[in-house]
Amino acid sequence: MNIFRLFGDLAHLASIFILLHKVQTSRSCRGISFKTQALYVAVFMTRYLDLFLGTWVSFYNTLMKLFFIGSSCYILYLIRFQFRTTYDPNLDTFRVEYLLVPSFILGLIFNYEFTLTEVMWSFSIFLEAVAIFPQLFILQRTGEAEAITTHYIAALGIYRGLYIPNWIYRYYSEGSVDPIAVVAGIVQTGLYADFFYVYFTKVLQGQRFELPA
Amino acid sequence: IREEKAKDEL
Repeated sequence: MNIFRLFGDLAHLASIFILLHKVQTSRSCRGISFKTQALYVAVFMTRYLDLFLGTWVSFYNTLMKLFFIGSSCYILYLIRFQFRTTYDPNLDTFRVEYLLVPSFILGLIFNYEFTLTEVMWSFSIFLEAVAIFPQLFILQRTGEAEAITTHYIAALGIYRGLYIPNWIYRYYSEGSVDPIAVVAGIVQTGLYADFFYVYFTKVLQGQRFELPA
Repeated sequence: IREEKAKDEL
């Protein structure tokens, strides 16, 4: 564990709490992509299969994995049931099969061992890299977003961004590299570039998040 | 096989 990893994971935790806070205080999931959230459930379920196979890493690791699975399922419940009237499926129209199918194919090709858990792990890494697309698509379509929704997306981007110095640190301190995670992680972070540009130049200056026409 | 060390990442 190094400081980049720790703060990355904390940013990930923060993103979930920001999202829950947004939905529960506004009693609305307006602007939130159900599809992105459903993809995160798929990501966590396929990546954390080892939880159910008795692999033990650490208490921290197990606790975080359970939290990510539990909270992502809870968010789906909130959107689908508790606040379903505030969810607009006509805005959330990104075709998830464009993300699921290529991620699965990449998982079959690029993996560290051709076993169910390793292929699923690779699939989850590729899927996570692109899972934000439906959410960014809503942002693109509406052209604006509530500040709190943008804080959620920013926290997710920071989480992924911090994993990059973590890998550099681990390369020098442990000599280990995980090429699949690194390549997918760099792509994933890159997807946030446009978003961060608007976030830093507008939202953090106190202006509304509005995409240029 | 994925390195044991990397398996602690989330």
